[in-house]
Amino acid sequence: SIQDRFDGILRGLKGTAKISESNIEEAVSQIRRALLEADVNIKVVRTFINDVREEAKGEGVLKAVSPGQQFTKILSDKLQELLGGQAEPIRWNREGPTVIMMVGLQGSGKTTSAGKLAGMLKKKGRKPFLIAADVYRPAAVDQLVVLGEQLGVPVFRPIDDDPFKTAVEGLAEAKRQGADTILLDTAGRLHIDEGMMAELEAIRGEIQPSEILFVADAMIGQDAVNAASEFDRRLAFTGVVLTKLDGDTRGGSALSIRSVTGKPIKFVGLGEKLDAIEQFHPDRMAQRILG
Amino acid sequence: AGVGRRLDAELLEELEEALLVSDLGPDLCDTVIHALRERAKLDSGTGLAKMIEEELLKAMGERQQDAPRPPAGELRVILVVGVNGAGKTTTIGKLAHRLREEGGQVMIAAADTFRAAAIEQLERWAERAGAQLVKSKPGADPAAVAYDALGAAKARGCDTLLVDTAGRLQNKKNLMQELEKMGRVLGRALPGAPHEVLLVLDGTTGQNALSQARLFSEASGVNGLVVTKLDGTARGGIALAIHRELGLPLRWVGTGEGIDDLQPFDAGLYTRALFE
Ligand SMILES: Nc1nc2c(ncn2[C@@H]2O[C@H](COP(=O)(O)OP(=O)(O)OP(=O)(O)O)[C@@H](O)[C@H]2O)c(=O)[nH]1
Ligand SMILES: Nc1nc2c(ncn2[C@@H]2O[C@H](COP(=O)(O)OP(=O)(O)OP(=O)(O)O)[C@@H](O)[C@H]2O)c(=O)[nH]1
Ligand SMILES: [Mg+2]
Ligand SMILES: [Mg+2]
Repeated sequence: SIQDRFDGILRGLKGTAKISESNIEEAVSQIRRALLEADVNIKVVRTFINDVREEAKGEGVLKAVSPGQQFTKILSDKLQELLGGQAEPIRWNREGPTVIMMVGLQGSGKTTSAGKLAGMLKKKGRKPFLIAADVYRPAAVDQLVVLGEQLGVPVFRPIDDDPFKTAVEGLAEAKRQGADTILLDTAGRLHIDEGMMAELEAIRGEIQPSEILFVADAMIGQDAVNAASEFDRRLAFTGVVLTKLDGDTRGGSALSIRSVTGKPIKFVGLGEKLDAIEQFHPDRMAQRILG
Repeated sequence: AGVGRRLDAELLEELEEALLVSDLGPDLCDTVIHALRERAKLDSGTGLAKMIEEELLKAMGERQQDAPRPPAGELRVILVVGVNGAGKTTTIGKLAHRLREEGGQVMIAAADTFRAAAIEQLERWAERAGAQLVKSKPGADPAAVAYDALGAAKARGCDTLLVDTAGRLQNKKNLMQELEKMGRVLGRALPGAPHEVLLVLDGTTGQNALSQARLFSEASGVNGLVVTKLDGTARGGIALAIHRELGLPLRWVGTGEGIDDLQPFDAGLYTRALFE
């Protein structure tokens, strides 16, 4: 763990010699390695360790009784702060039903997360409604229909193989049924696919969701910043769902995505079952990234 | 990297960043940069791009051993494994199509009996590819489905059986044991099976791919990799790190969501994309 690495570097100095700036530099290079191994983006790592270096030199590490511990504390506090101090709730619509749009790369967990959110909201006494607007992936609609059946939540099927029409008519039907929260599942797509990104922009423009959730696979590597920043640039998403955190990935993507877009990570996926979703905890994520 | 540039410190820094951004990982990246630094001292004749490509190819293994095949006329069994959402089912559709185009008779086993509409999804692909399919009900024992499919494939004179499995994260011991059992069942039904065990990796995956490769290899004897979604901006450098550590050859690259979007691995193209 990173604490062990620091203890290793700064161990010989407790009480005997003063720790020097070069000791701090050695520790900083360990952090850099650890963060890269954890899949934090290289540019984000660079900015982060510059801040940590300044704080370590300026604050108390040089004079601390236990420099290794002090350094780890600075590191973990900074990481937690960057990940977003408080878990942020869903942006509820002030008037009328809340529309939540799920977007992201292929296979990230959008359909499953739409189901999980519907389940979570139903347990909280809300009246969710699912719209299956992925007309491309074979049996994507069937997948959401099965989840809806398992949850007892209505699922609106595509109209004319047209995601835009489906979103619009689905919203109208949801209102007719008195639903208060609409979860719109969309097809996975590449951020560099002009036509597919334009499709999302058009849907967003028309139905004006109060929440757009970028669903990202926690094991994503350096590419996280490319996808996240482009989805953000085009859609101005309002929150992130980080999935498959029941795996053993360190999940540095959380820091990359948060740093580059400034958007809050709202939920984490912790399994394949429909109840495996939780609020995001920045402190737990910080510990995990540091390994 | 410009063709006319010298390998100085600034260029090495730029290159290091390019390789890290391609998900080579800090370890392999250090090795490559160090090797280049050494070579630059001794060898000013080789062009820069060529030098970088050569160092990367050392990690990749330019000549990949051919995929293991059964004796002529015997059914070949290919087991497809990997984490959730990597692209296993889609890759099977593409592989089936390719084999059909080459004149083969293909059987597919719908052994993902867990995920919602997994069987329906695979059915669509089998239809598109002109492959046969053996399936059971959701919740059925995956090894039993694979076993039945193998029997049917032999009976109907198919030359290849592709087995689709449910996505699973490698740290889930019970799910990895399920894969071990699948391998044993196939091997008992047909000695030598599964001849190929393909680990499908999402091309956007970071260093966790190493853990995937290690643990899936332990559980199911992976002997080949597929890297998908390289039509995006990810470069899939993790395949080099995996090859360096475990010697696993990269067999196929997924380049889109269509049935034709599968390329055999080309070491030169792959390595050049990592630093260009
Ligand atoms: N272990 C685990 N698996 C998950 C989690 N979230 C989703 N999955 C699985 O990941 C795979 C992909 O999930 P989907 O919901 O189909 O992903 P998607 O983003 O809708 O995929 P596309 O529509 O093809 O882009 C499925 O096997 C899911 O069961 C999670 O938090 N943990
Ligand atoms: N752009 C692109 N998308 C791909 C590629 N391969 C697969 N996909 C997409 O990735 C998503 C997941 O593919 P699946 O084949 O369902 O993945 P899987 O591994 O079978 O998923 P599970 O069975 O849920 O674990 C789908 O939307 C596919 O269309 C590829 O090479 N490029
Ligand atoms: Mg989906
Ligand atoms: Mg599948």
